[in-house]
Amino acid sequence: LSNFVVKDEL
Amino acid sequence: MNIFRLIGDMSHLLAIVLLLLKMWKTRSCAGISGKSQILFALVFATRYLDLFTAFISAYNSTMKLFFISTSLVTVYLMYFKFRATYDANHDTFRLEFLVVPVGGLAFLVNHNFSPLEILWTFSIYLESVAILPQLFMMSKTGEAETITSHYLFALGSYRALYILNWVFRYYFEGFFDLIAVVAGCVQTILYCDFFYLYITKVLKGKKLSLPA
Repeated sequence: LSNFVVKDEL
Repeated sequence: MNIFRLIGDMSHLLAIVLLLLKMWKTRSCAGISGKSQILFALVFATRYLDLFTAFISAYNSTMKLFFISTSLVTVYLMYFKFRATYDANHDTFRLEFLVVPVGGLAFLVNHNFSPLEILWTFSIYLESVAILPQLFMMSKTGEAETITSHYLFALGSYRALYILNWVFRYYFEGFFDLIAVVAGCVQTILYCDFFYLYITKVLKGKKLSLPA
């Protein structure tokens, strides 16, 4: 899970 | 957040509200592809799992919860409450022809080989083609109700506005997500034929009927 790049778009 | 992104999100929101209103007011889901709606529910369910792992903003979380819940309500209305009005005979697109290749592609082409990232990628690819069962259904019946064409126009405009948002973000923020951009362009291109018919017919007060 830690490898997930946070996405700010929907 | 820029103006294109905001109008894009509002357009997406409007599309969903229009669809729910159409179904609720007419007590019918005639002309709507349940298969496309199942795909949209799958898109939201696989994309917004980060609701549990990252907090971005109240706006972001609220919209995610809205999209997930309304997509489930839509599927419920179509397959349970208004099932008698569902036009299954014309909704014959085979979902496995989309879900299987898209799943394979998400495994092969992603930013990071981790469960959440693969599911996000799957969701982005799936969204780009999720409207195909709806377009296929309309090509079989040869027409669409005016409210359905407003719904589709708002839904298609949303990703087109996101493309403008990505151009803006590339120039002003140096932000660039190749997967989202390519999938977003594919998604928008699929709507072009519909956009043309919408502008030349529906906006001039005519019902959307497809050339034979």
